[in-house]
Amino acid sequence: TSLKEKHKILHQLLQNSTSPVDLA
Amino acid sequence: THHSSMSPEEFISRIMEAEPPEIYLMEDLKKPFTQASMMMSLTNLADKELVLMISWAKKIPGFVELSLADQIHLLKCCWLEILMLGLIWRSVDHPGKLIFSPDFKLNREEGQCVEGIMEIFDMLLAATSRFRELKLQREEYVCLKAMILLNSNLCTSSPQTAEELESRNKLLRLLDSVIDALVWAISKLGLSTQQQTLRLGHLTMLLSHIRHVSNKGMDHLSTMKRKNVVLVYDLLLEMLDANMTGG
Repeated sequence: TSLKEKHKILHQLLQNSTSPVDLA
Repeated sequence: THHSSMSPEEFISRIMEAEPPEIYLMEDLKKPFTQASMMMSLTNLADKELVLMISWAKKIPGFVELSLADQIHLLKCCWLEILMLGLIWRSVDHPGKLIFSPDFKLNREEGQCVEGIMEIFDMLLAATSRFRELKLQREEYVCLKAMILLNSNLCTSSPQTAEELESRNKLLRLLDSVIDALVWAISKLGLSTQQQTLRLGHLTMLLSHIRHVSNKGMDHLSTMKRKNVVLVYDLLLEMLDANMTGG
């Protein structure tokens, strides 16, 4: 859990299927 | 298709397709730069590139099969090396210049306005010259970039649980595929067997230089942040803090 909390954006981008270009 | 059953040619073609698109800074650069304006442009570009880097990593065959913890660790360990290798690749045909993006190109001397950055620029330019001498090919470049990602955390973590061990084994098999792909790319260049072996050695030895420059760059960015020269935010902050606290 701490790893996920520490790297919220990274974690979200790795799990998200949405195009990172949209997120940027 | 699973990466273990792909031919090296197929593997390379997949990592070539994973290459991120060209990225633009999209800022009106006011020259001459100040220390703050140059650092701001550099970090803004890095932040944009990082988002695309995550997407790139996910497209490397086998990467998303690793545990999420491994994916995070690998990316946080190597992000600046990956950015630097990309910079070197873009700059390889432009001696004396660093092509951060098509709309953000710097001469060595422009580094003078940021305290401590000239040394890093010089190391990057030296690495670029070496890759120019070796006539680095695109296929080799994409393999080296994947190798940086997959090798970045290999010697700083040891698996404890069965799940960690499984992910570690997957990682090692994946590295085998990338090495096979690089060997195949080199074999296409029409060199003798001995020259191929030497080229493999020379290319992989350059990775230790990139790791060294990346460590210097990380220290530099941390210092700039601490001195409030530049505001670091979003994904870049997460990666930098991770590096400062996580070692």
